[in-house]
Amino acid sequence: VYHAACNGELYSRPFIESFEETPMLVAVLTYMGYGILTIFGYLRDFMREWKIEKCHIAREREEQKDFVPLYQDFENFYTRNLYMRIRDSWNRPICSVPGATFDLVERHLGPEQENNTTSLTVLSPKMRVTVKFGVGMASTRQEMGNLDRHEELEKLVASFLGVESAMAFGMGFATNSMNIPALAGKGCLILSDELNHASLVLGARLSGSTIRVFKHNNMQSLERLLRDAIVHGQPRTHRPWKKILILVEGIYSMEGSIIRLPEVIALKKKYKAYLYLDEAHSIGALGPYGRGVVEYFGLDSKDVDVMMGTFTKSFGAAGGYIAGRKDLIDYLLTHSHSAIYATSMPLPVVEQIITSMKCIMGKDGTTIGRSRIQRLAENTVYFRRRLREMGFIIYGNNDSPVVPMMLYMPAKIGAFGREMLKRNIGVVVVGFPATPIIESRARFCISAAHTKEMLDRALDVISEVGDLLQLKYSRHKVLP
Amino acid sequence: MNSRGIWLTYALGVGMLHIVLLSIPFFSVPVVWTLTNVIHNFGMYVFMHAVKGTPFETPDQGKARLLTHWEQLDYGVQFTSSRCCNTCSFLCRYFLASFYTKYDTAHFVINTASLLSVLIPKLPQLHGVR
Amino acid sequence: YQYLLVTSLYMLEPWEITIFNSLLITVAAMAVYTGYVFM
Repeated sequence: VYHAACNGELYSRPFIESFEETPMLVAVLTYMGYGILTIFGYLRDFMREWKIEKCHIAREREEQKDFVPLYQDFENFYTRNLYMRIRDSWNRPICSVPGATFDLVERHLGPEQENNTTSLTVLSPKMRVTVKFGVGMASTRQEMGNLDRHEELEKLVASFLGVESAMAFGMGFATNSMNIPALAGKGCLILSDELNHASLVLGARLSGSTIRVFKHNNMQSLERLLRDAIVHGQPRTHRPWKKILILVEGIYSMEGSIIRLPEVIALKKKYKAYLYLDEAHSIGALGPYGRGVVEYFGLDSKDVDVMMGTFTKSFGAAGGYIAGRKDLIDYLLTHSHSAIYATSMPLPVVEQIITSMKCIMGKDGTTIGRSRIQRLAENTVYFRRRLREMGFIIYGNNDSPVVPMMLYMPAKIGAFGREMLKRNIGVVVVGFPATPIIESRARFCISAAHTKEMLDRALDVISEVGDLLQLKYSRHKVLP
Repeated sequence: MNSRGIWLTYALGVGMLHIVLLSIPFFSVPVVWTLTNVIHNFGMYVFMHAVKGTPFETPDQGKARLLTHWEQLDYGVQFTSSRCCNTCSFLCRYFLASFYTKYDTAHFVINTASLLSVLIPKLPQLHGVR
Repeated sequence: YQYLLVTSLYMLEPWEITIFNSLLITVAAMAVYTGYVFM
């Protein structure tokens, strides 16, 4: 079902997203598949219970039987009986630096599997910094762990995003889960998208605020919650909320969808709410200069109260940042859990981020960054269009560099991962309960480092495996 | 329980169970209907009202661990479409089984007992009652 | 291969696949026999 919202005043570019419905026959066969696996799961549990089959999982000793059970055995039913059968598709150690191609370790200690290795050239600045400062900080930002390179990085991030000030953290997940409790607390209301990342969910829960969930990327649902919140106030006392914080992500990596930011900003201005934007996947990947979803829609970054992002995806590093007004950052520097307890970001990682961010901004005197951003956008549109022409069901926005391709049946999750690996292509596959039961999928992450030849080879392999596994379900075949 | 195709799958599954039982040569039609009704109700009782928790880890810090599937349905909201459909399907099968067993007393008692065993736990008054 | 994928037998072990297939064949044979008798 295509959404093309180009109402003149809000969107500066076509906004096209598609979420084709699961074919009914495929849905029925998917439930049947899960039913068969569940029945055999119970059979296996029965055999383990009666010692017919050797049990490899942790369990209490006989003497401990009278205590409260340590292991919730039913809670691990899926892990034990479904995930274990195809977990080789997930636990695959990578033994090279991230890039367009990388090495995988063959599980059975077999020969290292060549994946046409061309790892990133590790630049010398990081080596120098590693020798000079070591690999860890061993202290927090508020004590000995605050170095000039950190401050330089934060100035660079602030100028990259076009805001007053920024603050960097050593871990992306912690950036959300440790700072949201510093921003909201009792008497506050958090409006969260239903498909938000676990770190946002954890941060919202830790804050003690009241949490209400709106449908994914659905502005009517968000406006209804805002209206209710303003009109009715807090439950029982009906006092007005101290503050209302809207939590959204720039790109939802599981859906491949892009937030409808112009509408969210319009709503937050109308109802005087605060906006927290998590750009984990969109920073460095969207917008003509890679400044994320704010630049992609041509909006003003001052309209977003709290800008958060990570350095993992597009900067080949780790950690996260929070950016916004200076008083916000000063407040977080003194009140954030991460600033007080967590060790600050290691210097080699800081160096890597500074190097790659300067490259993207063009401050290193080259146009590599700009051309990479352009290449990424072209690769994305090309890859998505070709997959759709082949007949696969692709979710999300045309411009999102994360491309979910639907697999549906549980057995096809494992089969797809294995068949692709046989042909030297690494893919990420995701199934229930991380996705709805009838929406298992594979996710492709497009990189600017991919050449057209690489993309074509990957597309040919995907088409071949798609024919083998019968994955070309789409009924809206796009004519080439 | 309200995702796409789940009710069609459920109907096909019950139909499949009935056909398998019909295929057993020495079962008569009334016996097959009563067996379909009893096996289905027993399976749904175990699945909906006996087993507690979720078969996978949920990020709700264990809130659902002590709730049965029926209590977790639609976050505990009563009289939703899923709940109503589920309850009506039991009643339909009960009427069909009574009809096809020609209201024979023995079958009627068995079917009625089986129906009550799955209908009583569905009452809103028994939500969370142990 | 499609049969294994659609019924998820692809994820089961060989002896489990054997159990499932023998059950399926038994039910199908009974259905055919009963159908024949009934007709």
